[in-house]
Amino acid sequence: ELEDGLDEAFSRLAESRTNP
Amino acid sequence: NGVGMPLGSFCPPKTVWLPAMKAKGLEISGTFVRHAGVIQMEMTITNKAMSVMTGFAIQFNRNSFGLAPAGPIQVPSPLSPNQNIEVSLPLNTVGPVMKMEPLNNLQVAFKNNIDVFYFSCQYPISVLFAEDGKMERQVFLATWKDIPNENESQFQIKDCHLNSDAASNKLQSINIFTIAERTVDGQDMLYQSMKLTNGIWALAELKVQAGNPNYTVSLKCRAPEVSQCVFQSYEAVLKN
Repeated sequence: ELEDGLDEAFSRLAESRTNP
Repeated sequence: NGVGMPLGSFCPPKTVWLPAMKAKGLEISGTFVRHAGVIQMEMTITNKAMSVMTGFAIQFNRNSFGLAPAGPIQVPSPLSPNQNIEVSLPLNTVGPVMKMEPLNNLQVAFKNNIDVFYFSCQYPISVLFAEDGKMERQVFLATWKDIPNENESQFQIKDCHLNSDAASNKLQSINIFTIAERTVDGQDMLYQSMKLTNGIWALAELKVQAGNPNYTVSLKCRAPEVSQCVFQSYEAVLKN
């Protein structure tokens, strides 16, 4: 579950950096 | 790779640090390399004088990261006129510290039987990237968030034709580790970490877009003055 959460968090980070 | 270097070690070409005309015939060219955790100063020492040279010794001034010779320099002597010799000097990072400008500047005193000579050279900061510089993913996310935006620097690497996997592999050879990779709107975003020998961590985002030879590196570090040198290492290894 922690791993899924981290995967999700990296996706959000990448999204936020591409479309701030 | 430099001649004779193990595969995987990044070794910039040697440059002349001390020209013979400034050192009574002693010429020194050199570079720095890190392999398997050992930092080495690789030098070619040439005798361009008309008499033999003996009694070689080296000393560093205090510097930003405490780089220091791990032992005395071993130069087989005498060195005859027109003879040159390759010398590897292992270094450690427990010497005295003083912040230099630029940060990676090293002032060296080099002695032989003729005189003492002084020169400055710059080492790639990547020789200080530790083998255990891969940050835990959770710690990376928290740290990235925690470091203020003012501490973020952005750089462009122009004219780079690697894909993101090749870039990631090259960077790993200098202990820059990819922790996560995401593709958003056709852009590969690589999240990376590295740790300097003095315990300073740097976090990076490398943006690679298919068909665009210009990469963007964003660096976040609690000591933002290292970012410029870190960027130079990205550029050197990716364009090598």
